[in-house]
Amino acid sequence: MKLIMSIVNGDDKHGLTEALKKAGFQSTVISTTGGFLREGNATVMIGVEDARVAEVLNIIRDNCHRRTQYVNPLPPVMEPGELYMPNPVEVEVGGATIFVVNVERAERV
Amino acid sequence: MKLIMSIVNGDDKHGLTEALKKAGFQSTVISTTGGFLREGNATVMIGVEDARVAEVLNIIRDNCHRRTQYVNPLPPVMEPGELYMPNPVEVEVGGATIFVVNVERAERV
Amino acid sequence: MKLIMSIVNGDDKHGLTEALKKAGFQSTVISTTGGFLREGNATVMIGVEDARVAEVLNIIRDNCHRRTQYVNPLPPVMEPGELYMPNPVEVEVGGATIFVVNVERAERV
Ligand SMILES: Nc1ncnc2c1ncn2[C@@H]1O[C@@H]2COP(=O)(O)O[C@H]3[C@@H](O)[C@H](n4cnc5c(N)ncnc54)O[C@@H]3COP(=O)(O)O[C@H]2[C@H]1O
Ligand SMILES: Nc1ncnc2c1ncn2[C@@H]1O[C@@H]2COP(=O)(O)O[C@H]3[C@@H](O)[C@H](n4cnc5c(N)ncnc54)O[C@@H]3COP(=O)(O)O[C@H]2[C@H]1O
Ligand SMILES: Nc1ncnc2c1ncn2[C@@H]1O[C@@H]2COP(=O)(O)O[C@H]3[C@@H](O)[C@H](n4cnc5c(N)ncnc54)O[C@@H]3COP(=O)(O)O[C@H]2[C@H]1O
Repeated sequence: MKLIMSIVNGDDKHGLTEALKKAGFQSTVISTTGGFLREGNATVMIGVEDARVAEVLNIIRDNCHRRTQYVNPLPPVMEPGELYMPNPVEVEVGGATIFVVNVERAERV
Repeated sequence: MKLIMSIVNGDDKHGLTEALKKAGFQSTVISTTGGFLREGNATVMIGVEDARVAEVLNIIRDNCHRRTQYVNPLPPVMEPGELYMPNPVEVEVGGATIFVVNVERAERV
Repeated sequence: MKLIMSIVNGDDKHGLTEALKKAGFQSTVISTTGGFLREGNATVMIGVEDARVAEVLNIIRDNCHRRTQYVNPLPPVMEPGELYMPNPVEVEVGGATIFVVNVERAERV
């Protein structure tokens, strides 16, 4: 058994959980925040037998499209008098960052 | 050391963390959402020495009762003109879905 | 690759993610609740190559200061007629509780 933690763009979470459901996978969604943009995103947690991990990764690939957007990163904590000249950064958002972790033991009670 | 991720019904989270506290276990609660019902539930995270994993699993069993309820699953994303005839589904809720993960290294700073 | 789950005081989360960013580490923040105080805290999730785990742990140590505060733990579920005499407890908060978990496979799609 593996636990897949997939950090995805908030806009993609419903599409992803719907696609997982159709393929017979259960999932749990955690509302999370990105360390850089400090915007809301989502971490989708999927417990799945080892043999079906590749299938879940394909569903994530199909449902989480990477795209570019321009943003001003939030100002860092500043010393008084420092001027913050936001330099819009082109960031790629969407897509998914996926961590697959081994499950020693899984139970349903 | 193991990290126990236990997804439980939102109504059971206080009872569970209270029972864990009484038995000397620390825990952290994450508000989560089920992939199917899209209702709020809770994921209780418990870091515990290997030798006491079974004790924690017993506490989860005792505090998370499985019960049935009738629900209309949320309408899926639909094509225009499609009619959605919700078919109430009898689902079992409550209970707990538990993933036990190995901790390579634990620290308190 | 390791996934570091670091439960920190809510007041320390921005300082920590900022320091991680400056050192070139990405992170994701989960709003969580402590099982004992039932106050909001934060779980910072950091996926990092094995070779840089120690560096991340140092950054957490530097940015999460342990301090003492007096609190009344929330009343437990009580029988009718029982009197709750809150006994202020001196608890140490701040600091960080860190679990390092092995990642079998990491992907970006
Ligand atoms: N210092 C920097 N300079 C310039 N651009 C930067 C940057 N740090 C991040 N970015 C860009 O901003 C996007 C959003 O990052 P954020 O940290 O808000 O949101 C992240 C974070 O919540 C999570 N994430 C990614 N890698 C992670 C890791 N190793 N550990 C934990 N969370 C991670 O996935 C979300 C999306 O990451 P993704 O890499 O696709 O997309 C990132 C990346 O393209
Ligand atoms: N396609 C489907 N058709 C008919 N009934 C369905 C269904 N998918 C789920 N159900 C039923 O609905 C209940 C709630 O599912 P939900 O996804 O909202 O909430 C789930 C989800 O958040 C989590 N969960 C369960 N298995 C998981 C897994 N393998 N990975 C991640 N999260 C899981 O635990 C919660 C409770 O799960 P539990 O199995 O006890 O209870 C499930 C199950 O009895
Ligand atoms: N039964 C008890 N009697 C007296 N004092 C008690 C107590 N249980 C906890 N405390 C104290 O209260 C602080 C806050 O605990 P809380 O559970 O709200 O918030 C915790 C919890 O969310 C998390 N945590 C700590 N150990 C954990 C574990 N093994 N598993 C999961 N989460 C853990 O880290 C937060 C901070 O923990 P930390 O140990 O630094 O700080 C703890 C501890 O000093």
